[in-house]
Amino acid sequence: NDHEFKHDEL
Amino acid sequence: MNIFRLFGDLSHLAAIAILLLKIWKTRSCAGVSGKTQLLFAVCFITRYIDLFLHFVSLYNTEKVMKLIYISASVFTCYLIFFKFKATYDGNHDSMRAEFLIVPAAGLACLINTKFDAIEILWTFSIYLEAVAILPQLFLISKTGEAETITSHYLFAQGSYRALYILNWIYRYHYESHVDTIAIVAGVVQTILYCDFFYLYITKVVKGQKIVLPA
Repeated sequence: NDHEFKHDEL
Repeated sequence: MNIFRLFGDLSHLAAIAILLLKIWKTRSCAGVSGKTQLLFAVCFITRYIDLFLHFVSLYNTEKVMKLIYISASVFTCYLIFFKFKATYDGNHDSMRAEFLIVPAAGLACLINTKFDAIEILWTFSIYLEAVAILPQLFLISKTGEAETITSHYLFAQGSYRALYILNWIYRYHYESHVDTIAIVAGVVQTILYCDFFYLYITKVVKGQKIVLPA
């Protein structure tokens, strides 16, 4: 599911 | 990536490097809370668990940074609890870490973005990081002073999340990106440093040592 919330920070 | 996040990560790296150098050069971890370092190691491992779940191509700087954070924090714990154990100030490092870990774990199960293992671990890591510095601040209040190098470590460590707050403001404004859990925890984390920041700015910058009660 592309709406998957990605935590893109360290 | 924006300037605030870049300097935030650099400040975080600097903090880890300062502490490692202090312990390695002075061959002593006096004035350093082993519990805080353990909590940080737990934060990194639970937050970057994806590194262990599937192989990651190391050319990606973010993955390299994650590996540096995990290995540096584990190595710091090794120095404190094994190599220079004789200099570890266990009597003053007496804040109960369980009082920080259990509430963070409980809250992570209650307030999270998605109830799945990876997301709960990430949320736990965020909540734990917000309070992980408390044993270190507690130790300084017990010993009544902080070595200048330890003050620099704390300043870099506190500045990292303060810069992340600016990063979140930037990302909200330009990318309409909002990660509420990280923001709330980051604000709490930075507030915990306010007292120290005041002492650092008024004392250490003038070359004086931090002695409590101020």
